[in-house]
Amino acid sequence: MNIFRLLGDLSHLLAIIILLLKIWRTRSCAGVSGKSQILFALVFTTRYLDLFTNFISMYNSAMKLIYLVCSYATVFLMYFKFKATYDSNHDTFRMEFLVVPVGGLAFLVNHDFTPLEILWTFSIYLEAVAILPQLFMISKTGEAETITSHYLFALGSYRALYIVNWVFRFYTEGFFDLIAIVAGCVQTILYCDFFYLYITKVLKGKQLTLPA
Amino acid sequence: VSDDDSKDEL
Repeated sequence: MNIFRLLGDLSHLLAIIILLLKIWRTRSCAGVSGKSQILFALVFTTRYLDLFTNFISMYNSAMKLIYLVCSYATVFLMYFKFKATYDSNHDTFRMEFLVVPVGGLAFLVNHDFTPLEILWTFSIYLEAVAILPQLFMISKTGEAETITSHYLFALGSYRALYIVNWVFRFYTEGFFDLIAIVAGCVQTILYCDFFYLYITKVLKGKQLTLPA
Repeated sequence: VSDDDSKDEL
């Protein structure tokens, strides 16, 4: 564990908590893409199958459990409890356009052709593009609530910090995982235009609006 | 190449 990975995990945890609290406290999931949340729940499910078979540390197991519980709780709140506030008209990105190619790629490009490894690879590839329905929804509505933009900033920062962690681990341990690194770079690049808008607008107290 | 070590990341 290094400080970059720890900060990355905390940023990820912060993002998940911000979103869950936003939906719970405002009793509304307006402006939030339910499809992205379903994809994130799928990412954690396929990545943490070894939760009970491969104990690494209390921290590792606790975080995996928290991520799983919070992501399913968010999906539950969005599609059941506060369903009336779910903006399905703007959340129209076709998930199958992501899941099918990612599933195929996981079969073709992986470290080891075993079920657990292919599912892990699938979760890595899927996580890289899971935010697309959310970014697509914001581009359709042309704006995002400030709290949602904080959520996205924390979520985007998490994988950016992981990239720094991978550079650090490469130089200190000689360790690298090309699949995770390439997918992590794609994932972070997808946030770039949002990061620009966040820093130039939200941090100046303005509403996050996309140029129409 | 990633040995089992890569699975210690979240």
